[in-house]
Amino acid sequence: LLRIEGLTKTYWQGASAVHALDGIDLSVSAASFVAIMGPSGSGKSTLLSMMGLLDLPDQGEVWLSGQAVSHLSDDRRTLLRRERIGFVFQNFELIPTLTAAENILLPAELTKQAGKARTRLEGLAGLLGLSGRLGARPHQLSGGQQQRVAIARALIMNPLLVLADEPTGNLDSKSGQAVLEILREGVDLQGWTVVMVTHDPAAALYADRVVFLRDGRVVGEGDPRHE
Amino acid sequence: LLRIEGLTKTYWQGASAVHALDGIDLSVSAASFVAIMGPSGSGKSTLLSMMGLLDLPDQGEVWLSGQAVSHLSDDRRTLLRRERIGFVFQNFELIPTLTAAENILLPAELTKQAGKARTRLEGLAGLLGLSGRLGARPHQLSGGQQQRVAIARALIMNPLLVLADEPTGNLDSKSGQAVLEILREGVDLQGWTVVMVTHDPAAALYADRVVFLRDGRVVGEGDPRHE
Ligand SMILES: Nc1ncnc2c1ncn2[C@@H]1O[C@H](COP(=O)(O)OP(=O)(O)OP(=O)(O)O)[C@@H](O)[C@H]1O
Ligand SMILES: Nc1ncnc2c1ncn2[C@@H]1O[C@H](COP(=O)(O)OP(=O)(O)OP(=O)(O)O)[C@@H](O)[C@H]1O
Ligand SMILES: [Mg+2]
Ligand SMILES: [Mg+2]
Repeated sequence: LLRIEGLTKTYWQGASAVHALDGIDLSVSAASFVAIMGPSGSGKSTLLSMMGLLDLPDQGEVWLSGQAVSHLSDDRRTLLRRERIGFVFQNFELIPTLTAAENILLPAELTKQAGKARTRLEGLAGLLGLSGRLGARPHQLSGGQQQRVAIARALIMNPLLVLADEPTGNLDSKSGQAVLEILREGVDLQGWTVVMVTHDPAAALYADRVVFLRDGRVVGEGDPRHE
Repeated sequence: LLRIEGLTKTYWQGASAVHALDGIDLSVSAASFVAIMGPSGSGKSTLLSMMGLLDLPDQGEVWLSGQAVSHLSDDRRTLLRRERIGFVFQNFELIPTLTAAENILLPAELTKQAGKARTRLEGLAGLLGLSGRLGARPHQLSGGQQQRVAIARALIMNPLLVLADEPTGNLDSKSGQAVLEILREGVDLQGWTVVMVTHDPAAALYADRVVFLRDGRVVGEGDPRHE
């Protein structure tokens, strides 16, 4: 479903270069669950933003469902992203003036599919332990509640590709497990493709495959259950 | 060093009450390391903000070094906080227009002790793996790098009391261990008092004592190494 070849991204800090991605090749089959692990600063969030068409690489290409996508126009990338990709940001990125429910339904509003999403909202909120907090604004929610709102927003449109950047970092083990089970079930029952960045080896156990990053490169991979 | 009695805090969501803290009693000895754990939404961040004099309880009192502090004037609480407390926020709260170095030195600037802090900056940044990133602004840093900048800012003035809200949530195990070792050494060698909220049982192992919260109350406590 998702293929990446020769992906390179360099940021400039004054005169010095930060090689955030240094030639990444990666293939992700449809309906699979991949975990990405690696040290802080190794390029995980940058890689995920390339997969999510949020940012353009300096070199290399991203294919989504066989279509080369990383050099499409802004508008076309935005359209693709809204229709097919659910993105959970490392810093949640919730809109402070909207309630939890409005934040979650935002992708649906933007793609004119609000009706379908509203029917799913209650069930999804229930699974994530957010019932009763849907009317609150982000600053009125705990860190873990905000993280779960960000997760619900990524999942509300039953996306083809779910990209989750450390989705359980602020969650206790019980809420974290609930999230990982939702992702696993989405893959097994709904055919989602999930790519999850995580620092937690226990979270990686829910994936079919783990890819290890270091200094902007893939340095290894394996099956989390047969190491 | 720190004592809390009968602490209560209720937030209002329209007509319904959220009992964030529901009568908390807690004592923390000087030069000790306490971990606070509990489900998402159980009141950990709210409790920490009371301890840090960032917020006022509805009922109850907080004593710092024997002085009742929670009902002092805003100015007096701000002064105490700046002189004696280092606070690591769950969402980092870095100032986007300042560099990492400027963010870290901010407490020192505010208390006119910039000289002392500058001599400590390099060593602390080195321990936290931030050397070379000190000139970057927050949006140019990875999630874990931002978290480490927030930690450095809390520690730069060698504070009496360190309050850390999930300080390793965005860190890989190696960076996380470095942070926990810095906190442990601060307690053992510099006499810091550290209260750390965490979801990670491995992080709690560095503490002398774990306090468990649920629905705004203390429901248990223990020695993390002799459970
Ligand atoms: N300003 C506010 N207005 C309304 N409710 C609030 C406000 N701040 C916190 N709450 C609620 O108080 C409860 C406790 O919040 P708190 O942030 O202390 O939880 P927490 O234990 O830190 O959770 P987490 O592990 O998710 O960070 C939550 O239900 C939260 O939604
Ligand atoms: N806009 C930017 N300008 C300059 N450098 C950047 C920018 N964005 C990211 N970087 C740098 O690129 C490197 C990779 O960042 P990235 O956010 O992908 O790391 P990460 O693996 O997600 O780390 P973490 O586990 O801490 O979240 C880091 O060294 C970071 O400082
Ligand atoms: Mg990241
Ligand atoms: Mg919290």
